[in-house]
Amino acid sequence: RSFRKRSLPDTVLNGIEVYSTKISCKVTSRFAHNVVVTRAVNRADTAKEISFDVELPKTAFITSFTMTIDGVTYPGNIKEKEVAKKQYDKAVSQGKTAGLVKASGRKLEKFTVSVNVAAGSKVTFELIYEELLKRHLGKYEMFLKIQPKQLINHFEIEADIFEPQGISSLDAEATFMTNDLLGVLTKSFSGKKGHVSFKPTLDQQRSCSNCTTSLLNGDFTITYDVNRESPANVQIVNGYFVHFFAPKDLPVVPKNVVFVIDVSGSMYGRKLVQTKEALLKILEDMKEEDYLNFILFSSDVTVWKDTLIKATPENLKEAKDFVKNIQDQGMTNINDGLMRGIKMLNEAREANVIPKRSTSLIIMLTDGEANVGESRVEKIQENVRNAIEGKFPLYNLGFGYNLNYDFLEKMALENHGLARRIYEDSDADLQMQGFYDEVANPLLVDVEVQYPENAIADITQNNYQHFYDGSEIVVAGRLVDQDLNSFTADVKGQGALNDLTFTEEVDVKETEKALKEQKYIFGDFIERLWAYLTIQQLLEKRKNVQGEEKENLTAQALELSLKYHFVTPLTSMVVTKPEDNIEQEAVADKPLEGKPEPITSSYATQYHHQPPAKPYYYVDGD
Amino acid sequence: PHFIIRVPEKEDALCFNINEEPGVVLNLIRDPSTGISISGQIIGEKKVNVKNQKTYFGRLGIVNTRADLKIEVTTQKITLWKGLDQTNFTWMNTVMVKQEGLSLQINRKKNIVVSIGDGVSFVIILHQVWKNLPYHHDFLGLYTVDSHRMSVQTHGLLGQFFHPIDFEVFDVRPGSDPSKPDATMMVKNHKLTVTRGWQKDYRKDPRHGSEVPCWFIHNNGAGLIDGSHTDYIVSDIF
Repeated sequence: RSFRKRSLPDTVLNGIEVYSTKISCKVTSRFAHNVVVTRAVNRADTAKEISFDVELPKTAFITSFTMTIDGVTYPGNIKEKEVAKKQYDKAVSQGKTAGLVKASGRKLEKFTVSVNVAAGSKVTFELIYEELLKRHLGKYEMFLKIQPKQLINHFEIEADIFEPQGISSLDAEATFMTNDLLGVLTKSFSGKKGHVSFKPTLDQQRSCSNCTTSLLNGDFTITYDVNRESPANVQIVNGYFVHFFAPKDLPVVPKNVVFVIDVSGSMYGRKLVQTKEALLKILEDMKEEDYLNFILFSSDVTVWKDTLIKATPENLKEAKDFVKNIQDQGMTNINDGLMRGIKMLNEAREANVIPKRSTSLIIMLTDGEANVGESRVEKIQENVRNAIEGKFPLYNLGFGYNLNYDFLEKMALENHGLARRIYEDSDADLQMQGFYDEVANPLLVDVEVQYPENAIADITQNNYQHFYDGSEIVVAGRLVDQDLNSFTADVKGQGALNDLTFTEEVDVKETEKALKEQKYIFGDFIERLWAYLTIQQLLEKRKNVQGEEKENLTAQALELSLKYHFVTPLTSMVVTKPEDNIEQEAVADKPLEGKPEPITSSYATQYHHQPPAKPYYYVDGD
Repeated sequence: PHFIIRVPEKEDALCFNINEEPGVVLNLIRDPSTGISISGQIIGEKKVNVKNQKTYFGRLGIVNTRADLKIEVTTQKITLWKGLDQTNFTWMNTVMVKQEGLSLQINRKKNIVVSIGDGVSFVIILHQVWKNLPYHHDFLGLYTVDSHRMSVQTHGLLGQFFHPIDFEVFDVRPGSDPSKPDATMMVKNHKLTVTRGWQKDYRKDPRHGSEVPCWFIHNNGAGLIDGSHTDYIVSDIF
C-alpha cells in the first residue's frame, strides 16, 4: 500500500461512509425473496444527499422499501396507481416528486432513491423484491447487478436456496471476478439446500492496490437446477399448491418453421448482417426431420421455396446460399409476409406434406412498423388471428427500438407465442440464436395439466401449446378442501412418438408436513408464488382483450397486487422522504417493456453524493 | 430366477429355477407370428463368490418387430425405441404412454404394464430392496396376461407353456425335507422326480408376495422344458 495522507478512511466519499451493503436472497422452490440493505452515515459537517440504488430483474416485483433515518422509519406504501398518481400529481405540481424505478438495459430495472441527511446522521435503506425464477435452457438463473459507488466496510451477498426436489447443480460467477475475489466466493450444495456467499474485504474491493474506487462492478449470477428423477413435483403449504413439471429424455417433436424476415431498407447494414449470421447458425442446428422455409418481406413478399422443405443436408446447403444472398430493399409489408407464411403452414398440414406428429411455428423478425400494404395494426392482428386460428404459435422478434412493440407483443400473445426484443448490439445474432434455441426443442405439444375439479380453485394457466426442453411448466392454485388427503394431477401431452399422460399422486398432509419441517422456507411462499404467477398471467391476458373483460382482469390483478404488496404495472409505491424538514413523496412504478425509453445518462449520474444544485425530478416512462 | 407355470386344467402349478451366471441372457418368449419376443438378463447378488448365489432378472427386453418397437426395462430406467427414436423414463414416473400398437403404463416404483397389438399384456414388477442391504439388490419380475392371444408358434422358456400342457403326478412320498414331499411326474414323455413346494407370486403384493403351491422340477427344469435350458441362452436382450 502506498503511504497517503488521509483525513478520512477510504470508505468515506464526499463525506458519506457506507457501512455495509448486504444482499440476502432466499430461494424456496424457485421463488426468490431478495432483501437489499445498505447502511450509511453522513460524516460531513453539512447535510448531504445519500443515494441508494438497486438494479433488479424486470420480472421481479418490489414488495417493500423502507428508509430509516436516525431511528425514524419511512416506509413505502403500495397503492393503486391512480390513487398514487393523484398524490403524485399534486406533488409534481409543487415540484416535489421523483420517479424511483426506471428500465435499465435488457433485463433490469433501476430503483433509486436519494435523501438529504443531516451531518452525523445515519440512514438504513431496505428494499425487498420477489421473483419466480424461470427455468431456461436447463437452469434457473438469479441475476444481481453489483455496482457500489464506493468501497464498503462490509459488503456481502448471501443466497440460501431450498429446493424440495434436491439440487443437482449450483454455480455462481461474476463478471468482475478476479483470482483474489474467487477466494471469498463460496458455493456449496447438498441435498435440498444450496448456499452462495460472497464477502470481499475492503482491500479486495479496491480496483487497484491503492485505489479508493471499487472493483465490484458488473453482474453476479447464480445458476442452479434441481434433480429430476420424477418429471413432476407438487408442493403444498397453507392450502396453496405449486406443481412443477419438466420431463426429460423425451425425443424432440419435429418442427415446421417458417421464418418471416423483414428485409426492408431499414434493415440495411449491420442488422441484416447479424440476421443472416443468426439464420446461418440456426440452419446448422436444424434436424433432418424438420421442415422450413424463408419468407422475406419488404414492399413485396418473396419466398425461398413455394412449399415447406425438409431439412436435408442438401436443402440446408441451398438454404444457406439463399440466406447469404438476402438483400435489403423497399418498405415494410408485415401483413403480406405473415399471411404468406401462415398459408404455407396451413397448406402443408392439409396436404400431409409434413409429419402428422410435428409442430408448426412462425418466427417473424422485423425492425419497423408496417407502412405498405395493410398497415392498420388492428387489421393485421385480425388477419393473422383468423388465419392461424390457434393452430400454431407466432413468435415476434422486434429488432431495435424503432418499432411498435406493443403491436408485435399483442399479436404474438393472441397466437399463443411471445414477443422478444432483439437489442441492437454486437451480440444481436446471438440473441436471435438464443431465442431459437429456446423454441427449437419442443418435447411435448398441446400440454394440459388436469386436477380433480372439486379439489382445487384459482389455478394459474394449465394448458400450454408446447413444452420445450430445458424449460418448466409451473401451475399453482388453492386447495378448496382444507381436509383433503390426496389428489391426483395429470399432465397430458403429445410427444414425438406417443401420447403421454404423466400422473402425480399427491399426499396433501405428507407433502405439507415435509415442507413445514424445513427451516429454510418462508411460511407463505407458495401463496405468494401463486399470487405472483396469477398477477403475471392476468397482466398478460389483459393485453389481448378489450372492454369489460379487460376491466375484470385489471380489477383482479390490482386486487392481488394490493393484497400481496407487489409493485406491478397497476400499482405504485409511494415513498415519503424527509427533505429539508418538508416531507417529499416519490413514486416507484414498474416500467413497461412495450414503451421503452432511451436511457438518459443524466438520470444515472445525478445522484453521486453531490447534492444537485436543485433537486432532480423524474417521471417514469409508463 | 424362478419360473411358475400355472396349469388351470389341473388346478395346479409347476415351477423350476434356472441357475445361470450373471450376465447371461435368456429367451423367455418368442412368437414369430406376432413378432413379439421377450428376453431377460440375469443378475447376481451384490457380493460375488457367495455359495449358492441367488440370481434374478435385472434387465428385460421386449421387441415387436412388426411395429419396429423395442422396450428395455432395467431396475433403474425404462427405455422405449420406435425405430431409432428413443424415449426414456425412470421408475419415479407414473406415466401412460400410448402410440400405435403399444400402450405402456409405468406405475411409479411398482410395475409396468405393457400391452402390445391386440391386447397381449405383460406386467413387469420392480422388486425394490433396501439399498444398503449387503447382498441383494433390486430385480424384476415378468408376468404374462392374456397369453392365449399369442400364436401357437410361441416358444421360449416361458412361451412354450402358453400352450396346454398335460402331466401326471403319482407316487407321492416323503422327501428329504419332511414338509416337502417328493413325487414322480410324467410330463412330455419324461418321468421326473419332483418335489412339492411353494413359490412366490408377486403380482398383487410386490413386497411379500403370495405363496403358490407347485411341483418343483429340479435341474433347471430338465425334462419339463423343451431341450436344455442352455438352448435358451441368447447373445442380447434384443
